[in-house]
Amino acid sequence: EIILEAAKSITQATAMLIRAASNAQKELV
Amino acid sequence: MPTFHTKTIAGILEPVAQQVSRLVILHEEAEDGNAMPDLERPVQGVSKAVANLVKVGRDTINSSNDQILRQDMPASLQRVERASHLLEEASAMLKIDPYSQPARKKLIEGSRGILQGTSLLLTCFDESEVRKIIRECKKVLDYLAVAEVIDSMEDLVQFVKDLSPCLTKVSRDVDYREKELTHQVHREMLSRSLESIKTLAPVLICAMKIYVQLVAQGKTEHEAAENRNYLVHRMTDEINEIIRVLQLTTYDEDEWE
Repeated sequence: EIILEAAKSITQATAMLIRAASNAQKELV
Repeated sequence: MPTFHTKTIAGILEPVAQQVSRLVILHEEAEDGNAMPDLERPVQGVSKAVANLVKVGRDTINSSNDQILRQDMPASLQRVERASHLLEEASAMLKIDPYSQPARKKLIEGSRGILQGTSLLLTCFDESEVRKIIRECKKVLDYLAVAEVIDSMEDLVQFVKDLSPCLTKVSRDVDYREKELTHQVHREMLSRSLESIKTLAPVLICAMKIYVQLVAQGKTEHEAAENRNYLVHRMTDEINEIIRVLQLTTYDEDEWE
């Protein structure tokens, strides 16, 4: 279904964003 | 980490659920934190994906004849859109101040919102798919309800012609659904009922044939009718059990506990 693919794209993009944001924090922990 | 109801939903949400949890932990442990990198590009990536989902979601709503989906899905799309705006705001604030605490909070809130909104949307869609299977199950129930009034071979042939494609579809859909569920007990319940139906269906047709033949020969058909009725009731019970289990969620069980 197209809607499942669209939802998958969102979660993938969000996971990429969070990875970028948390990499900077990881160095400090 | 929540338990997702189907493998498809888990496959879509689990990776981002893990990332959100990780971000929250890192944010709490790091307190002031390092300077945030420029998040404009990854945030744009999310915004584009959200815009696409909203478009696809609206198309789904407009083309669906499922009133519950039409009523429930817009809220999940709005949730995802709001979350996307929070991420855009966070990105803009971090550009000005890479140490901004409110921006970090927006980032976490936005990420959680994406997760929750997407989860809502997928649940909404999934429930609609379940309702489609239930509609097919109810068609089988409707056919079973007339089994007791069939007393000629001609009507029996028509009955089999009507029931067979419906049963085949229910069987295929329930089998697929059973494999999709993450809850082992629900899977076993569906599988058991489906197997019973597959066994009972040819026996029922046979019992109906015996009844029709006895009627044609003018012989006493009381026992044959009882046997047929018993099989109709057994099949009806199994279909009703499938309908009940299809509607169960992990949430229901948590409530029972």
